[in-house]
Amino acid sequence: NGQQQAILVYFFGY
Amino acid sequence: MFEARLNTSQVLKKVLDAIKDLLNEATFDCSDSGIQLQAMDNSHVSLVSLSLRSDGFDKYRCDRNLSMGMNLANMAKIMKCANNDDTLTMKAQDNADTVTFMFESQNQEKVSDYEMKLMNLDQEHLGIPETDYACVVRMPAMEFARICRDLSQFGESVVISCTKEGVKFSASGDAGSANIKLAQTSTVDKEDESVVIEMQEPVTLTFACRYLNSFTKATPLCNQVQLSMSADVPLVVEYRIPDLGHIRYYLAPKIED
Repeated sequence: NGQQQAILVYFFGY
Repeated sequence: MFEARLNTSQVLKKVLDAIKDLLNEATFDCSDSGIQLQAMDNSHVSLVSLSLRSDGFDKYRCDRNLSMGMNLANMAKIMKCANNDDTLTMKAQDNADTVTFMFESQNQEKVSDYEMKLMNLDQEHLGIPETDYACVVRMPAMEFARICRDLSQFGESVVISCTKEGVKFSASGDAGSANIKLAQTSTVDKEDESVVIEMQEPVTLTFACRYLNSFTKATPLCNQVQLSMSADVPLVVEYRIPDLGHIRYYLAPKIED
C-alpha cells in the first residue's frame, strides 16, 4: 500500500 | 440558499452506491456550476472524483459556494427512504449546519423530508493533472464488472495488458491462473456493446482487485466504462452519468520490487 500511496501523492502533488 | 432537484431519486441512489464502499464521509462542494466531490478512499490508495453539472438538474440554485460534509452511511439511510421514481430536492441555507432531502411521490400525495446534520471535514483540494494516456479502453461496464468479479477469485491483483489488438486481464494465485482477452470490436453499430482501444504505446499494469471491484459499484450509472492507463501513473476508471456528469476513480498501480 505504501508504494501505491506514494504514486498517488506524486501524481496529485499534495 | 442551495437547492438542487432531480425528477427521479434513482440517480442519486446510484451515485451514493458508487462511492459509499470507498468513503465513509465526503464533502459535497456546491457552486453555481454544480456539485463536486473529491476524496481519497479510507486507505489512501485511490481517489474518487464526482462531478454533477448544474444544467443536469431539473432545478438548480446555488447563491453562495457551499461545502457540505456528509456522513455517507447516514445519507444512505435517508436515500433508502426514497422510491426510485420520487422527485428529490436537496436544500440548505447559506452557512447551514444541516441539509434537507425532500422526496415527493409522482402523484404528489406523499411528501417526506429528512434533515441531516452536516460535518466539518478536513479536506484537501487536489489538482488532477492533465495527462495523455498511453492506452484508453472503452468497454461495456457490465463486462468490466464481470471480469473484475471473476478474476478476484484467483488472486488479489489483476494485470491489465493493453495492445492495439485488444486488452487482456489476468490473475493468478494458489488455485491457478485466469486470462480474459477482449478484442477490439469490428462493428460500431452497437455502441454500448463495443470495445474500443486508443493506443499510443502498449502498457501492462497491475492493480488491486479489491478497489476495482469497489469501482464497479458505479456500473448501474452507465453502459460503458473508460479505462485510461500509462506506466507508473494512476489508472482512471470513468463512468459517465448521462446528461449529468461523471464519476472517476483513480487507482495507483502496484509496482514489482
